[in-house]
Amino acid sequence: STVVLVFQAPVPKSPNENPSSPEFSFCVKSGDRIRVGEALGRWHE
Amino acid sequence: ASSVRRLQAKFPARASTSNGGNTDSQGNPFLVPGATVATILMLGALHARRMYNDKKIEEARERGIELEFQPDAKAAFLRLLPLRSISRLWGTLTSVELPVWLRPHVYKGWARAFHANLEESALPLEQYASLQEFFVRTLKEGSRPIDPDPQCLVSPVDGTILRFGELKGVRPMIDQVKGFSYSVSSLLGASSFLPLIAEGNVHEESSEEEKATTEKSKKTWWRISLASPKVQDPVSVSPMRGLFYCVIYLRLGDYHRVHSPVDWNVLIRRHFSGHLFPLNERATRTIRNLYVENERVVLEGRWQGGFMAIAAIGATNVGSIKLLIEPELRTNLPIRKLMHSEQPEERVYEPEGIGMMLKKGNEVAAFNMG
Repeated sequence: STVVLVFQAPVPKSPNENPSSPEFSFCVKSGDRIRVGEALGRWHE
Repeated sequence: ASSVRRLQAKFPARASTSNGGNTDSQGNPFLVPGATVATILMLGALHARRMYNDKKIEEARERGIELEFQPDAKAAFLRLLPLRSISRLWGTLTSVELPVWLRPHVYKGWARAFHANLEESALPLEQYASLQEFFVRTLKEGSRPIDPDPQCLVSPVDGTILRFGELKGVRPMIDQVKGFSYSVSSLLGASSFLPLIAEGNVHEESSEEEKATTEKSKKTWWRISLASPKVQDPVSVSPMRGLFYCVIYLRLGDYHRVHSPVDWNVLIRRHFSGHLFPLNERATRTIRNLYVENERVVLEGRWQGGFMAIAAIGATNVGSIKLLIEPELRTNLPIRKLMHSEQPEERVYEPEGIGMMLKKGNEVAAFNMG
């Protein structure tokens, strides 16, 4: 079985604009084993 | 075959019987044990071959070699098999109640074969009446701590990350494997309120959304609010939102319950009753549109970041999906009970526009055997 997650998350308006704007990034890589409750990605101010 | 030949050499009387010779070997005490041993050896050999192939693939992945899409005759043959009936039969077999003395042996064997962690089981092994019950077992309290960071999205399942990334363009696609992709709209359904964003162009995005708003004017307000957040929700103008995806594969030994990745409101459920192809690594390389063709349940809603959807996709051995928020939903039905339509069966959760609220880490669904 497989689960596919599709979601919106914050991204900066453009690469040159306001570096303090929140940006989502994944904290996993392909092939990683992950368990329920572990972070897939984070967004930071 | 070599095992059978060895057995035939060892017990010539049995061999002569199988060749239509005399019947003086009737009641040969070695006949049944011989067949059993041959079957066990064959299953062992198949399992060993599978483990070897998995190891080769893992090594290739570690070296950065990505396997390409390559359809073959075996994949074409799979389409001819009554996979739904096989899946349902497998479900029936695995739901047979086992004698109490046998349960620990069966479950420990399963755990050894598929690398399951028995120490996490919420109940003693003797209390799982069938393999099916054991398969969807819950875990001990605290086995899966939820990341407390409010600015993180957590994994909804135990599994292996296959793919992830950002979706771009007006028709976003997800790679099944290198060389073959499927559209997100096909996965979630044509009526999905998936926000389609034109790549890197804010003005274009606004006009797309305005157009979408006009086209969807007959739909309910919450659909519009998700399709065009800038019109309905001024707070969402800043920051911008990207559209992301993550594909997670659950192996047979994994914990098979699905949890909520964030705090969110589930607004709608869609059930697609498709095929039940296997979902293993080989199948992803050889069967086109695997995730789009297989039976699946899609939950859609919204969270503080915007749109959110989870698609739970069934396979031959793990064919049915049970929703905790809608226990009456039945999946993996016999073919005769299926609606003869390509349209998914939809349910909008009440109250409309709010739906069902789920907290991060709440259990949402479970995959069942067969």
